[in-house]
Amino acid sequence: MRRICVLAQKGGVGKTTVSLNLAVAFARLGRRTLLVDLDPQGGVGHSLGRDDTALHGLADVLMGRVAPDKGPIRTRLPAFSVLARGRLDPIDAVEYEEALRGGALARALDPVEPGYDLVLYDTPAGLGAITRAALARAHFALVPFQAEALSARSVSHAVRVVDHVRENENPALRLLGILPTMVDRASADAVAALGQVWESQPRVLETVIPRATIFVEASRKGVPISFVHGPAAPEARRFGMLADELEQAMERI
Amino acid sequence: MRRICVLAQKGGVGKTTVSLNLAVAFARLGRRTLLVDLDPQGGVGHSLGRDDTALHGLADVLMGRVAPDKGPIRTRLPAFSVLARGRLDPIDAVEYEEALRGGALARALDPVEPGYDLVLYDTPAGLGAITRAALARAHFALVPFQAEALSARSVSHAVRVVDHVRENENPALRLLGILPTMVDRASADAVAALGQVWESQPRVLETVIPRATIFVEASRKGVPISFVHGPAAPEARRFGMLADELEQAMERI
Ligand SMILES: Nc1ncnc2c1ncn2[C@@H]1O[C@H](COP(=O)(O)OP(=O)(O)OP(=O)(O)O)[C@@H](O)[C@H]1O
Ligand SMILES: Nc1ncnc2c1ncn2[C@@H]1O[C@H](COP(=O)(O)OP(=O)(O)OP(=O)(O)O)[C@@H](O)[C@H]1O
Ligand SMILES: [Mg+2]
Ligand SMILES: [Mg+2]
Repeated sequence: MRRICVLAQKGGVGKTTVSLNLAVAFARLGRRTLLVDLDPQGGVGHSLGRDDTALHGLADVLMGRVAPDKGPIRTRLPAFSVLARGRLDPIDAVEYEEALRGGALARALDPVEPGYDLVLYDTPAGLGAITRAALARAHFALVPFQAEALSARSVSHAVRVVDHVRENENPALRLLGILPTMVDRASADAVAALGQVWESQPRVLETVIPRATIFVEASRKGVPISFVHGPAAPEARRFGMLADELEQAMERI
Repeated sequence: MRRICVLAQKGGVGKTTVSLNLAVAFARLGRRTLLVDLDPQGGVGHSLGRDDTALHGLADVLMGRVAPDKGPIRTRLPAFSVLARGRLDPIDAVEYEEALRGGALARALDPVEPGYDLVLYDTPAGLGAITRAALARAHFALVPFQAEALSARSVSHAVRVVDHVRENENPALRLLGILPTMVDRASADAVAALGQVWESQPRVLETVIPRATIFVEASRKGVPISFVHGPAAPEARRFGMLADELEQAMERI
């Protein structure tokens, strides 16, 4: 079982889109995969539930409403399960973040994670307490980088925090890679930003995720591309290539 | 003196871009305006400083390195000052967020805010502790809404939190408006998202901020459009229209 933490200081760079589509890609490779939504925003699976009933999830486990082993929900893809955020009023976001510190995350996750080959953590924007709690228990860190200017500067901040956590709390943690996302090759700004991160950062991944409107629609529902357009869709296959690249990287680093 | 808190649960919807360009627009109307960067990410003014020296700012005030009255920095536009984030190592983001709770924000800001007509608060993504601390002292809340799907759902969460703060902590707080940003009128998805928020939300503003590459380049430097392209640039004038609309709104609500 290996845990991959998906993090980025910058907002809206594709953390959730990457977490969701990559988890599905690993599952299609036959890995038993769990996606854990650690963002109080709850972007994963909000449309996987029935009607307006939110999926139960981590918040329910933390509050004792659901037992840890009942937290994860199997999706229509048997190898892919989701531990959604669950029921949380946005006015309680501060308390929720505090609840995720200390030992609570371990109590919620330790009973279930061993049953999977891969666990992915989707995190909130920023390098705050929830991101740090996730990094403290992760094996790998994956940093989406929106091929646009502000994102490049914040990539180095994320890498600095990963290094710090490895040196001070979690020696097992490795930077798995920087993943260019929303790449619009027609944009000079995007290409320049990509060039800048190639020059300044180690471990920029070969696979890039292109900018494509197909993602916007799938994200609106909190579902993966392949659930909407099928696993043969080019963008779904791109995540398959990413999963391959990451599996090889996890072997050797 | 009136305080406007710019907030949104969703990342990357334009909070910082709006805060910066709107502050300049108010200043050009003759209002003495202070922009306070409350985001540990520090997106405001990182290129206004010399070489690689970060501007001093709120973090330096909180740490006692700089006196509160020395925190704000006047920009080349005399009516526009910035209280930047200041010197902060990303590994200290959690401590910084904790430091901004309790009375520390008041101690840093109360000595300086009365000298301005308008104070704008740029906040981190999410509805967490920093956003709540800002709302607890603000007169108005402005919620940028990226004309795209996920952003619509999170607008209602932000409005819920604003209502809660008004009812429980800060009776002076008013929702100033929902501001459509990055509007690409050629995109059916964007238009649909706009329609959805028009139907479901009160106080959607008339002025919208169009999607335009000119913003990407200015944001890369953390500077307003008009500093790069002059106050006559169409996008800068659009923020002038927004400032007018908001001034009228502040009069009557
Ligand atoms: N490759 C892509 N092409 C086009 N749009 C994309 C792509 N990836 C993500 N998006 C869109 O960009 C927006 C932000 O994506 P997403 O929510 O995954 O980012 P995030 O980093 O998780 O944001 P947050 O900081 O709020 O957690 C969404 O509307 C999503 O649909
Ligand atoms: N109207 C616009 N048109 C095109 N791009 C825009 C527009 N407004 C903002 N952007 C770009 O979108 C990105 C995100 O903007 P910005 O940083 O202002 O959002 P934010 O909500 O403050 O993000 P965060 O959640 O990280 O604080 C930036 O690269 C910015 O240049
Ligand atoms: Mg997300
Ligand atoms: Mg911002």
